Amino acid sequence: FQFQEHVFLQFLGLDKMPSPQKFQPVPHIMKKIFQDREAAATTGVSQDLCFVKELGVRGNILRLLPDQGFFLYSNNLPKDSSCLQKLLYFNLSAVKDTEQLTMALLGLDLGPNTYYNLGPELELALCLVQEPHVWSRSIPKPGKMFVLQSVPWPQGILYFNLLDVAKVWNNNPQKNLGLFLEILVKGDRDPGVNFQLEATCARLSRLHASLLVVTLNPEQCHSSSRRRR
Amino acid sequence: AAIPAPNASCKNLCHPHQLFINFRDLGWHKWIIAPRGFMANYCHGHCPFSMTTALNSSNYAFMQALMHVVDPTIPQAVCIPTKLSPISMLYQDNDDNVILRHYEDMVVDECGCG
Repeated sequence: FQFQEHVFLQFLGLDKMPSPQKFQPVPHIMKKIFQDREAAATTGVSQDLCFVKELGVRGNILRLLPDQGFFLYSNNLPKDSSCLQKLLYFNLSAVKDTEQLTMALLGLDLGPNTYYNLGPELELALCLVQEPHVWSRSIPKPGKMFVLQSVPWPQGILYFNLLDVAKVWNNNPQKNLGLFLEILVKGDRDPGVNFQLEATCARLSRLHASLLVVTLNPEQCHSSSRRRR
Repeated sequence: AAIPAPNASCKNLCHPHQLFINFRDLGWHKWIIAPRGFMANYCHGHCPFSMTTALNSSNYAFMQALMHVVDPTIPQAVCIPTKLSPISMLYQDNDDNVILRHYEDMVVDECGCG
């Protein structure tokens, strides 16, 4: 029985039986896709299991990768104009060679949308880390910046398209050194708003990041032209 | 020669039977987030020659059943799934990734002799 269970787990795309300590939160979009597919199956509606209509991309496997990076400093007194610095790291090793990446969406949850805590306007910068040895807990030297976005408070989840970056990481895992995230206070700091600023930065220390990856396994999904024929 | 009437009553003929797979029974509830289980069903029952046309049989099953009548060492056609449908599964792997995948051919919708 153990042997056959192992074979079936391989069929499910698992090398061994997972033993998570606790379940990770499932994002709303994955819940919705799951529920839509269940409803369609119950009513007998035919489904294209290789197209994720909720995301508008082809694919048959959705993965939510947790951030395995670390805060460089936070919730202390903000230094200069920097409110938060964090290394984001996503392990793409679960994506098999046979799979094609069709979507990689970085989600940064900055906390609940609340108008109670109107704080200073922030600026969010994302850079690729290009120098190795970032795990020494020293601040990595940021490489090419590819996102610089103004963040008017309050904010919920911000999304960024990382498909091109994720393709590079997936093809060359040694290039996956992570992302350097920095949240800065926009404009000149008024000494009178220091308290508010500290509270804002402290709240950001609970920032949660994840990468939603959609892949297509051509072995399980024939091309659309073939299916039509 | 006349084909003998089947011994089996209608309830013993090939048809889908309900089977709920509860992931807890397999210990898989520890890593599968949803669903908790699913109605997989299974096929079981006789496939007598006289009923091959009525039991959603393949042409091959018909020929095999015919040959079984001629030569009983050739086994009868067997009751197998003829229509299957997929399920979706949300689970967590060993890297704490949350995964949503769709698996084809997991639920038996119809059975027939083949």
